[in-house]
Amino acid sequence: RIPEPTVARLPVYRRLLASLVAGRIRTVSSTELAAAAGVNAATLRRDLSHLGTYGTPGTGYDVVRLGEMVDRALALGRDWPIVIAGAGNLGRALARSRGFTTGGFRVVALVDVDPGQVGRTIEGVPIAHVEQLAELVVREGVALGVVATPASAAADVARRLADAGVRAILNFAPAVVPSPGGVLVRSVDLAAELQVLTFHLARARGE
Amino acid sequence: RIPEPTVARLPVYRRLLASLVAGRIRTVSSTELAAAAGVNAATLRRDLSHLGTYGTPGTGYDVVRLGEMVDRALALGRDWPIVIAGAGNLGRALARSRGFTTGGFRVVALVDVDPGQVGRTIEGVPIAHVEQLAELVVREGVALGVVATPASAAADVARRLADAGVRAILNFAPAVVPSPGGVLVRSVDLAAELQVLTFHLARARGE
Ligand SMILES: NC(=O)c1ccc[n+]([C@@H]2O[C@H](COP(=O)([O-])OP(=O)(O)OC[C@H]3O[C@@H](n4cnc5c(N)ncnc54)[C@H](O)[C@@H]3O)[C@@H](O)[C@H]2O)c1
Ligand SMILES: NC(=O)c1ccc[n+]([C@@H]2O[C@H](COP(=O)([O-])OP(=O)(O)OC[C@H]3O[C@@H](n4cnc5c(N)ncnc54)[C@H](O)[C@@H]3O)[C@@H](O)[C@H]2O)c1
Repeated sequence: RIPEPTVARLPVYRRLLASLVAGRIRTVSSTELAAAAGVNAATLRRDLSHLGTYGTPGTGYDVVRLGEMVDRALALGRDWPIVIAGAGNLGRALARSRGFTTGGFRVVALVDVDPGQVGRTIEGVPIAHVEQLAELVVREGVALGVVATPASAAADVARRLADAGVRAILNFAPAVVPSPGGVLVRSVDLAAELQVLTFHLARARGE
Repeated sequence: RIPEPTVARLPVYRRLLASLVAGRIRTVSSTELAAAAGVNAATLRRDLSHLGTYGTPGTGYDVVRLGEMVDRALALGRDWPIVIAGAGNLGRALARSRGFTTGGFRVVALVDVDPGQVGRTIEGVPIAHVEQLAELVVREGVALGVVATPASAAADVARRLADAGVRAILNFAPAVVPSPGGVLVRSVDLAAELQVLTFHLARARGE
């Protein structure tokens, strides 16, 4: 099993390797790659050893080969259709973002309960009613669901996504969403990120 | 020093305690609070012991007192003025979000380089030119900066925020942003969150 902190660093290595490939750099040392990633070289070497790659002493890692290994570990390069539940501020920003949909991730639809939203499109992506979720997931082969609804609706929406057949869920609502039927749920709480910052600021002042 | 995973769970406990207080519940056991937070009871007890509170065997924790301790540790309830750099899709969604600005966090301005954005307002919050950042931070006593610019501008914007006097930065751009002049930087990469999900999906299928 690969430790969770290692998994969370793989997307950073992927991005750095992609820009090295674009810059036609053939090899990179663990020290250089670690410095660019903001981690120490021993951590990077340990992380990459979990993928079964050790680099060659003296020359480092083959950039193209390492990039492919990390891409394969992250299962990138395939088609990952996504549905976003909640076509509000955040849902619409995610649907519009080129940054969110890199590496094969593709928002195929948003769903909402607000009749004023249903039937519209965001950059060509349709907003359907949440009642049509099951049919949409099957038709489009949707693998991933994103929850961008109010916290009060989050657990119910996650259950509907799982029942419809999605295999993993990214939840942005500030609520603890239990994993419906064994489907993987990962939560990101943007407001909590600010609170972690103020925690450290208060500590730094000795409070 | 409190371990980082403990710090990251405090906002979840805070939210749950706030809803117990609203529900006029006087005490809560570590088992109940842990179940609501989706962690095991031993982890919760260890987390709270870092704040110096142990609960009473048999009755559990005093909800109001525990809520106040967690709020104090997170330095909530004060006024935390925020400036958002980048008034694009994400910056505007954050400025509009009631969910992002709870517990004393207040977006006082956005800054941008696009003349088409400068001079507008988002729900009453002005968009200024990034050249006015330093004057804005001093005038409004801004403590926190949020980076919602393209990745190419992120490190430069973080430096400007630090030079202007902000004390901590939350970065949403997919770039490694070094901590300018010792100012705390925390990065959240929304696209990377999807990649962690697909990593686990690929693993689950034995790939
Ligand atoms: N906007 C942000 O930047 C931001 C920041 C932090 C947290 N969040 C969290 O993200 C979530 C969305 O925030 P927002 O600002 O977009 O809110 P919003 O109110 O603008 O949008 C929520 C949308 O969800 C829809 N909805 C409600 N119930 C639904 C259901 N059962 N099924 C499908 N859709 C449903 C609503 O009709 C609405 O369109 C909230 O939980 C919020 O706390 C958002
Ligand atoms: N929108 C999302 O949901 C989302 C999801 C994942 C990642 N991100 C990341 O968040 C960042 C913002 O994304 P977006 O979708 O809002 O992009 P966007 O292009 O809509 O907005 C970016 C804004 O930054 C401004 N800007 C550029 N250089 C600047 C500078 N030096 N100082 C101040 N402002 C500057 C631009 O004028 C523009 O208004 C990007 O790095 C993106 O990869 C966004």
